[in-house]
Amino acid sequence: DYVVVKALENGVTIIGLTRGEETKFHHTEKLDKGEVMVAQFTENTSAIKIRGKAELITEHGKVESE
Amino acid sequence: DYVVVKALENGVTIIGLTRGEETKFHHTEKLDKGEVMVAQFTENTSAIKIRGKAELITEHGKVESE
Amino acid sequence: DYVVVKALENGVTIIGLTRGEETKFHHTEKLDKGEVMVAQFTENTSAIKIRGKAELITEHGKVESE
Amino acid sequence: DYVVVKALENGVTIIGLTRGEETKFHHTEKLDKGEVMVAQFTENTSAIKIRGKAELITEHGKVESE
Amino acid sequence: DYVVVKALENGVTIIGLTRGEETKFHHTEKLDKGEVMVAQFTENTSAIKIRGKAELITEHGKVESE
Amino acid sequence: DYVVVKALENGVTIIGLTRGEETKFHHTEKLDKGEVMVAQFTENTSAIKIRGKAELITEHGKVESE
Amino acid sequence: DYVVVKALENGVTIIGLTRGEETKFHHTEKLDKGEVMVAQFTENTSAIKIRGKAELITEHGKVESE
Amino acid sequence: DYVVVKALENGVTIIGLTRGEETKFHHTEKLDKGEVMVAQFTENTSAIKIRGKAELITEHGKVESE
Amino acid sequence: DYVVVKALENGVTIIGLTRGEETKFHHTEKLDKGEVMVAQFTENTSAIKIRGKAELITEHGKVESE
Amino acid sequence: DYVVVKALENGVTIIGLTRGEETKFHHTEKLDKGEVMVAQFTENTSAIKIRGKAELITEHGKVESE
Amino acid sequence: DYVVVKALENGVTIIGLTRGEETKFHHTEKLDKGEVMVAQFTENTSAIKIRGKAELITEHGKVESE
Ligand SMILES: N[C@@H](Cc1c[nH]c2ccccc12)C(=O)O
Ligand SMILES: N[C@@H](Cc1c[nH]c2ccccc12)C(=O)O
Ligand SMILES: N[C@@H](Cc1c[nH]c2ccccc12)C(=O)O
Ligand SMILES: N[C@@H](Cc1c[nH]c2ccccc12)C(=O)O
Ligand SMILES: N[C@@H](Cc1c[nH]c2ccccc12)C(=O)O
Ligand SMILES: N[C@@H](Cc1c[nH]c2ccccc12)C(=O)O
Ligand SMILES: N[C@@H](Cc1c[nH]c2ccccc12)C(=O)O
Ligand SMILES: N[C@@H](Cc1c[nH]c2ccccc12)C(=O)O
Ligand SMILES: N[C@@H](Cc1c[nH]c2ccccc12)C(=O)O
Ligand SMILES: N[C@@H](Cc1c[nH]c2ccccc12)C(=O)O
Ligand SMILES: N[C@@H](Cc1c[nH]c2ccccc12)C(=O)O
Repeated sequence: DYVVVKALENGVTIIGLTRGEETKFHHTEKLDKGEVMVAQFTENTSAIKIRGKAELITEHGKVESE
Repeated sequence: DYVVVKALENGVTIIGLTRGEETKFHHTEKLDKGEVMVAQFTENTSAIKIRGKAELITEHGKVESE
Repeated sequence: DYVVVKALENGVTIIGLTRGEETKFHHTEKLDKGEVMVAQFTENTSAIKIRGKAELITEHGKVESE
Repeated sequence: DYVVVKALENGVTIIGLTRGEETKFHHTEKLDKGEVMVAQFTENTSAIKIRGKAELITEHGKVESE
Repeated sequence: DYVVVKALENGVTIIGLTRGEETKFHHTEKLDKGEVMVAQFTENTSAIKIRGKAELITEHGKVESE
Repeated sequence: DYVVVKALENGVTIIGLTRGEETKFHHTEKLDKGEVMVAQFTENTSAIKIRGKAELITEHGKVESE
Repeated sequence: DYVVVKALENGVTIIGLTRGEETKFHHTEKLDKGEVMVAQFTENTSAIKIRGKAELITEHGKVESE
Repeated sequence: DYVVVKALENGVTIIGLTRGEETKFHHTEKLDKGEVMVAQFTENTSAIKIRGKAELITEHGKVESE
Repeated sequence: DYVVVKALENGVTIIGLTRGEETKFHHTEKLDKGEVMVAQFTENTSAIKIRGKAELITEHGKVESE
Repeated sequence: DYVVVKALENGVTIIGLTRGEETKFHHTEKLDKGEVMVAQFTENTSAIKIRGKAELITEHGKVESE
Repeated sequence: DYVVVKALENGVTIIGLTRGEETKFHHTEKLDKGEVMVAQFTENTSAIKIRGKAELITEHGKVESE
C-alpha cells in the first residue's frame, strides 16, 4: 500500500504519523510545486497527512488537498 | 486497509477507536479545511469515527460526513 | 473487512456483538446526524447491528437502515 | 465472509447454527423493521438461517426471505 | 465458500454430507417457504444436497431445485 | 473448488473418484429429477463423474451431461 | 485447478499422466457419450490427455478434441 | 499453471524441458490429430516446447504452432 | 510494488528515502531525457521522491512531475 | 510466471540468463519457424532474451522480436 | 514481477541496480534492434534502468524510452 502525492504549489507537506499506541508526527517531507512523492505505509507510518495544494492518488481514487 | 478523509471545513475530527475488549477513543486528529488524511486500520485502531464536513473514500466507495 | 455507516439522523447506534460461543452486546457507539463510522470485524466483534436511520456501505453493496 | 440482513418487518430472526459434527441453534438475534445486522461466519457459526421478511445481501447477490 | 438457499415451498431440505472416506448424511435442515439458509462447506461438510423447490445461489451462478 | 449438479431426470449419478495412485469409485450419489447437489473436491475426491441428464455448473462455465 | 470433459461420442478416454521424473499413463477413464468428468491436477497427475470426440473446458477457455 | 495443446495434425510433439541448472528434454509426448493434452509446469518441467501443427491455449491467450 | 519513471528532460532525479524510524535520502539516481527507470519499494526504500519533468506510472495511474 | 514464444522464422533463439549476483547465459534454445516454446522464470532463470523474428506473449501483452 | 523491453535501435542497454543499502550497477545487458528481453526483479535487482530507444511493457502499461 502506497499513496502518490503531487505538489500543485510550493510548501506542500507530507506528514508521517507514528504507528502504535501513540500518534505523533515522525517526519515531515516538504515538496516544491511539481514534485511528486510516492510513500508507503510502513512499520513506522500508519497514517499520512497532507497540507497545502496537492493531488493525491490512492487505490480508492483521486482527491485534491488544498 | 485504509480510509482517505478530506476535510471540507475547519475543525473536522478523525477519531481512532481502540482494538480489543474495550472501545475508547485513543487519538483525535484535527483537520483544517482542505487537509487530507489517509489512515490505516492497525493493531491499535479497529474503528474510525469522523465528525464535521468531510469527504470519506474507502474501498467500498465514497460518502460525505456532515 | 469493515463496514461504513453514515448516520442520517441523531441517535443512530452501532452495536458490536461478541465473537465466540456467547453472543452479547460488547459496545454501543452513538452517532449524531451526519457522523460517519468505519468499523472492522475483529477478534472481539463478529457481528454488527445498526439501529436508526443510517446508510450502510459494505463490500456487497449499500443498504439503508431505518 | 459475512452476510448483510435488513429486516423488512418486525420479528425477523437471524439464527446461528453451530460449526462441528452437531448442528444446533446457538444464537437467535431478533431484528425490528428497518434494523440491519451484518454477521460473519466464525469458528462457532458455519450456517445462518433467516426467518421473516428481510433482505439478504451476500457475495453471490441479493435475495429476499419471506 | 458458502451456498445460499431460499425455500420456494414448505418442506425443502438441505442435507449436509460428511467429509472423509465415508459419505453419509450428517444433518438435514428443514426450511419453510420463504426461509433462507446460508451454509458453508466445513470440516464436516464437503457436499450439500437440496430437495424440494428452492432457489440456490453459489459463486458459479443461480439454479433452481425442484 | 466445488461443482453444482442439477438432475434433469431421475437416476442421475454423481460419482466420486479417489485421490492418490489408484483411481476407484469411492461413492455414488443418486439424484432424482430436480434435486441439486453441490460437491467439493476433497482429500478423498480428486475427480467427479456424472451420468444421466443433468446440468453441471463449474468455475469455467456450464455444461449438460446426457 | 481442474478440467471439465464432456464425451460427445462413446469410448472417449481421459488419461492421467504421472507427476515426477517419469511420465507414464497411471489411469485411463472411459466415458460414454454424454457423460461428463471433472478431473483435478493432483499429486499423482500433472498432465491429462484426451482421446476421442469430446468437449474440454478449462480456465483458459473451451476446445474440442476429435 | 498449465497449457492446453490440441493437435491439428498427426505427429505433434509436446516436449518437457528439465527444471534446474541443466536444460534437457525429459519427455516427449506424441499426439495424433484431434487429441488434446493439458500439461502443467511441475517440479520437473519448467519449459515446454511444441512441434508440428497445433493450437496452444495459455493464460495469456491462444497461439498456433506450425 | 514498483513505479516507472520516464525522464522528459535532463537532470531528473529519483530519490530513495530510507525505511525505518528515520527518513533520509539514501540514493539519488539521475536520469537524462528519455531514460526510464523502474524502481521497487524495498527493505531499504519506503518512499520515493521525483524532481524535474518526468512521467510517473504506478498501480494507481499516471501523473507528471514538473 | 511464464512467457510464450512462437518462432516466425528459423533460427530464433531463447536465452536463459542466470539468477544471482552474476548474469550469464546458462541455456540457449533454438526454435525452427512455427515452433512454440513456453518458458517459466525459475530458480535458475531470472531473465530471458529473444533473438530473431518471433512473437512473444506475456502477462502484460504481446510484442514481436525481429 | 517482470518487465519486457524491446530494443527499437541498436545499443539499447538494460541496467540492473543492486538491492540493499547501496545502489550500484551490477549488470548491463546490451540489446540490438529488435531483440527483446524479459527481466524480473530479484534478490539482486530492485531497480532497472533503460537507455536508448526501446519499448517497455510493465504491469502498469507501456512507455517508450528514447
Ligand atoms: N498510532 C495510530 C495512528 C492511526 C492509524 N489510523 C488511525 C485512525 C485514527 C486515529 C489514529 C490512527 C495507530 O497506529 O493505530
Ligand atoms: N474494540 C472493538 C472496536 C470495534 C470494532 N468494530 C466494532 C463494531 C461495533 C462496535 C465496536 C467495534 C473491537 O476491536 O472489536
Ligand atoms: N458469537 C457469534 C456471533 C455471530 C456471528 N455470526 C452470527 C450469525 C448468527 C448468529 C450469531 C452470530 C459468533 O462469533 O459466531
Ligand atoms: N455443523 C455443520 C453445519 C453446516 C454447515 N454447512 C452445512 C450444510 C448442510 C448441513 C449442515 C451444515 C458443519 O459445521 O458442517
Ligand atoms: N466424503 C466425500 C464427499 C464428497 C465430496 N465430493 C464428492 C463428490 C462425489 C462423491 C462424494 C463426494 C469427500 O469428502 O470427498
Ligand atoms: N487418483 C487420481 C484421480 C485423477 C485426478 N485427475 C485425473 C485425471 C486423469 C485420470 C485420473 C485422475 C489422482 O488423484 O490423481
Ligand atoms: N512427469 C512430468 C509430466 C509432465 C507435466 N507437464 C509436462 C509437459 C511436457 C512433458 C511432460 C510433462 C512432470 O511431472 O513434469
Ligand atoms: N532448466 C531451465 C529451463 C528454462 C526455464 N525457462 C527458461 C528460459 C530460457 C532457457 C531455459 C529455461 C530452468 O529451470 O531455469
Ligand atoms: N522512514 C519512513 C519513510 C516514510 C514512508 N512513508 C512515509 C510517509 C510520510 C513520511 C515518511 C514516510 C518509514 O519507513 O515509515
Ligand atoms: N542475475 C540477475 C539477472 C537479472 C534479472 N533482472 C535483471 C535486470 C537487469 C539486469 C540483470 C537482471 C538477477 O538475478 O538479478
Ligand atoms: N538499493 C536500493 C535500490 C532502489 C530500489 N528502489 C529505489 C528507489 C530510489 C532509489 C533507489 C532505489 C534498494 O534496494 O532499495
